[in-house]
Amino acid sequence: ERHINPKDEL
Amino acid sequence: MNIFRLSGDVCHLVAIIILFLKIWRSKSCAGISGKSQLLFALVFTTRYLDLFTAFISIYNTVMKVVFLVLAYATVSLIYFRFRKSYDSESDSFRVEFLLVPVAGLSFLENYSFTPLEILWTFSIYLESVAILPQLFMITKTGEAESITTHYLFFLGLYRTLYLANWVWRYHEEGFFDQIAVVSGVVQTIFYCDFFYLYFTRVLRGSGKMTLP
Repeated sequence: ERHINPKDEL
Repeated sequence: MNIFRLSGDVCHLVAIIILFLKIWRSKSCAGISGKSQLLFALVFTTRYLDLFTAFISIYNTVMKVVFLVLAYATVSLIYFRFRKSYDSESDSFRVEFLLVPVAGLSFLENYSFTPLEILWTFSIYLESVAILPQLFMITKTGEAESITTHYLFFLGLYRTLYLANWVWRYHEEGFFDQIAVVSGVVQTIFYCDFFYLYFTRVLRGSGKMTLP
């Protein structure tokens, strides 16, 4: 399943 | 967090500080594209909306606030405090040619059709083209002050380090964000031409970068 980006990058 | 991403964020911060201090101390924004700075402020605004909804880490929150504050402070220096030195004639890139396709694409190609996700996607696509007005302005005026080229160098370095960060994260964590990576590669490619000029001209001590 598509690895959802944890949005931990700036 | 890895060394590539941390040093990338530091380079990004250095770039933004270099630009802010250059304008503040020279009391002039000559040669600076206000449009690019507006686009960067828009990138941070649409990307950091999760500042209040998702807590990642102190570092993450602090850096987001710092980037937002410095971006808006730089825009206000250009368009208000030192607006007399703003060269709007040379800063003539049609940003609508960037905003419309980027907005359209963020509605078409995203991970989920929710406001926050679409705005995040918009910010990712927008960041890859936000520097174009500045690069266009340099080709138009045919030159750039060396401090401006150092600003662009650190921005380009931040993007290059983020590519290394994604290679590392893919290798270590299996992390791969297609939208961010594709967009980041496109953005870094825009800097290649500049990097060539930077290393062949500015670092040769010619001070100013004048285009052929």
